[in-house]
Amino acid sequence: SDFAPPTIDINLDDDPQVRWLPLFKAFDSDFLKKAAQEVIDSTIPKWLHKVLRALVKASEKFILPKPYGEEIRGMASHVGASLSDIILLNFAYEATAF
Amino acid sequence: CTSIVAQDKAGNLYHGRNLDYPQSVLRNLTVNVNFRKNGKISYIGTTFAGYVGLWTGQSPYKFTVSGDQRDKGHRWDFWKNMFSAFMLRRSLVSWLVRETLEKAEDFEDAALRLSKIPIITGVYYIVAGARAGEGLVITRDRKGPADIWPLNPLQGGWFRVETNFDHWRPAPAKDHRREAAEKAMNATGQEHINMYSLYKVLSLSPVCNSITIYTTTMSAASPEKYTTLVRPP
Repeated sequence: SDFAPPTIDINLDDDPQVRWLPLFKAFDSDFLKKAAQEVIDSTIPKWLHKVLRALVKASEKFILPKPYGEEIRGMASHVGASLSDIILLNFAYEATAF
Repeated sequence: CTSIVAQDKAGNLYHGRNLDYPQSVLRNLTVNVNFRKNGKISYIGTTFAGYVGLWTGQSPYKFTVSGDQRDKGHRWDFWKNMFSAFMLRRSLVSWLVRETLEKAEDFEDAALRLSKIPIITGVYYIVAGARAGEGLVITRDRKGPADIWPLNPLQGGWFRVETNFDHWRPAPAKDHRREAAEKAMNATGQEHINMYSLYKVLSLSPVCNSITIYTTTMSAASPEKYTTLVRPP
């Protein structure tokens, strides 16, 4: 049946790199890492993933505006995932047309 | 996705949305977020864990907003989106929603920002304010607005339904979400529309379907009523 999702508080006065930490009280980091991988794997073909990973790594400083870039960096560092993958995850959510 | 904005006979505005996405894992990643500034809630949104943008949100007492994908069904759209993001440094659709929730002063300001600021791909932004008449669907191209479709209660336009197709064109023959939602809204009637009846409309098949991840109902004038429920597969 329907269920209510968890609710978290994000303090915009906190540094963007740490403001999403409450997320990891509501969600297990390992689960998040696996789920992110599942979303990426089902959205982006493996051969393309490698290319995009390299492209994103080379250009992440230019494509991520504040404060979202810092927030994504903070999340990647906390989950222990590669920054490129968390950036691609954010694109993958938006890119269903692909 | 399906988004509906509606106005009742007393001028109250209601906004509901179904977010459809063909990945079941997202059900367990859905999260409501209270974004606070100086201890107070600045805005509220629903997103997926790991995703910093918003497709659904509310700025209390100002406006509510949802985004529906404008799917042209072209296989090269992904590349155009990536090109827009990387080379032209345009905003992701969901980042603009968040930025608007944070910065817009009121409904009009929100509508202007969501219409004009360049984004990486086409989309439908559905916006409702806190006062009578404040409701519209913005059809976006990458560079700016392609169409603005406001509520027009005096002429019978007391609600607007947006799925993933331009409202002035017929929906594809196999997609009956728009038709079913409009039929249900007309059956409900302006005198009986409220948060609960809107939720019922959004629960009808095929408006609510096998890939509907969550349903949110909201009303900017009553921010405490913001509700998101995750749907079973």
